[in-house]
Amino acid sequence: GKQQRSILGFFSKA
Amino acid sequence: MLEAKLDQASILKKVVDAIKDLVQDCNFDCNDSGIALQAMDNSHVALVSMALKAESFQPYRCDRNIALGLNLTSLTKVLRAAQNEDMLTLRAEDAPDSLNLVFESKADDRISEYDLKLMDIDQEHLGIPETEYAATITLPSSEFRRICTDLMALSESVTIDASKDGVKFSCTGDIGNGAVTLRSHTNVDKPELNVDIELSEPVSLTFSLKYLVNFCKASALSHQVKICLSNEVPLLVEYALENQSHLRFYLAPKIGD
Repeated sequence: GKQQRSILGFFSKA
Repeated sequence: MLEAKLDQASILKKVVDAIKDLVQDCNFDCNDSGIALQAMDNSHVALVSMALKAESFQPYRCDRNIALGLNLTSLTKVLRAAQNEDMLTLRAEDAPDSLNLVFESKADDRISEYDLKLMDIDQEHLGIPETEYAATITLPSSEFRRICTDLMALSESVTIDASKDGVKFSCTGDIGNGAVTLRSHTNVDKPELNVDIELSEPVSLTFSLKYLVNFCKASALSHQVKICLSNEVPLLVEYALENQSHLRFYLAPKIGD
């Protein structure tokens, strides 16, 4: 099935 | 120091109510442009981004940057003492140990005052890239909440397909399937019921309904909600407030197969 991604995979630490 | 007065306590009550189940401890970052918050949920799947612009307060004063480290459960306890119609003033020193909240009734001369202890929160900020979304859908916030709660009765996940035919929210569960399709719709008498779909290319993404239902707690803030999608990037759910203040939620998609 589909896996839940982390928001950290898209937005980088500023 | 910070001094920020809201004409209606209900704005802050509703914002905190909408995010307190997603985020427990967070900084209210205050500077001369207003009060902002950015926080992830514990599982790092969703991100909350709030901006209460200085123009949403009258008066607003903040001489230097102040981070108010707040436990939202504690803040909720204090805000419960405010009536929706009360004027609410937030005050803090430059390096504060506590946040002073004053609630003033407009109808009578009742003034209540609370001091809430603050905490040091080491919070990492995430850079959110500017995104030209492939699909932007504006719809009544009550409709979005209804779709999410109805589909959650069947499944943990919803697939949102936006195409020239409209936007389809569909799910598959153990007991069966469900789908709701909306098309652009203009109601001249009641524009808050409008559905507007702007599309540059078709999008299909899957999201956890548990988070979406949680975001819908913000429905009390605004009649309309804007949801923005592009393939393979987090969903943006935005509740707009007056003076360009807003409450935004970002949700990472489910990807695979």
